[in-house]
Amino acid sequence: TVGAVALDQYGDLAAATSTGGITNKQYGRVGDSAVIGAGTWAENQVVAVSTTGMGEYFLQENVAADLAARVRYLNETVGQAADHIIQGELKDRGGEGGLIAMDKSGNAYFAMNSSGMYRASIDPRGKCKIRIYAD
Amino acid sequence: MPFSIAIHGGAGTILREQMTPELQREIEAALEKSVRAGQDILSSGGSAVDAVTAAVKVLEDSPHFNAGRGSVLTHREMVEMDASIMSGKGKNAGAIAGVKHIRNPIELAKAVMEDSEHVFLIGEGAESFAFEHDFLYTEQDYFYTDRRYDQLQSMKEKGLFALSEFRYPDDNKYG
Repeated sequence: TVGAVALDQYGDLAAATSTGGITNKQYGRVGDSAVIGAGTWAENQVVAVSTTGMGEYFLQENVAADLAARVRYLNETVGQAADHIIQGELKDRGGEGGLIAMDKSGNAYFAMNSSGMYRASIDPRGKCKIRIYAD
Repeated sequence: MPFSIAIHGGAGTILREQMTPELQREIEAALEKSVRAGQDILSSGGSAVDAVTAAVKVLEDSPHFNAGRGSVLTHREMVEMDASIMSGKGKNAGAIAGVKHIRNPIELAKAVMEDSEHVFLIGEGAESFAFEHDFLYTEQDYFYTDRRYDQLQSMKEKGLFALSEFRYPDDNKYG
């Protein structure tokens, strides 16, 4: 699965996610990537989110929309909300994976409970970071 | 206003001991190409929607990631891809699932968001919509890679659906 989140100079957020699913899938299985609210969410002044991982768990936890709700209603930072879900509710359920999120100021957050996540960002100052492993 | 972009190419178990320097360089180069494609659009005044689309397209075109060209294979040895996109401005959204002949599924999701009255299209209907909107039919051969075929055969032999064979360092990186 791949994805991206961005903030443009007009203050608009966006998120996108794309996937081939899981190897050997049958029965018309669809994971969270295609489901708005589970794998993808963008809401100006709140957050943009794209997720990757065991899709069935991300569907059940409604991960992307839940992250936005925590920011909107609990006034959590995007980082706090992302960690609460990925390291808490998702992990407790047995779901492995991660997400990228961007707040209204263009700060990027990466959260994962797996050993790694291919990821990269360019911050508002133009600094590029590329990482693979969690540590 | 400042602008910013972040991308991912999938999470899961990625084995350090099987990550060769050459493969790591290729993956990191693709990640950088992706994030810079989005940044180029943002720095020239483009929208966040166009930026995330461009960034995801780069990753879909790479065989290293489970999307587009590098998609894993289904039980029937086909690719079957899903994608979605959402704009924070007005919370517009577009999504597609189960498409087999679309080179860049994220572009189709964007077309659903911008050019249809719908949010989510699946399978044959999604492809019919695509061809009515000038998307090209892409043969399955384009998506085929030896890596994904070997992965599938191994899964079939074991009757598994998850990625538990570690021939490549990220074979257990989830789709």
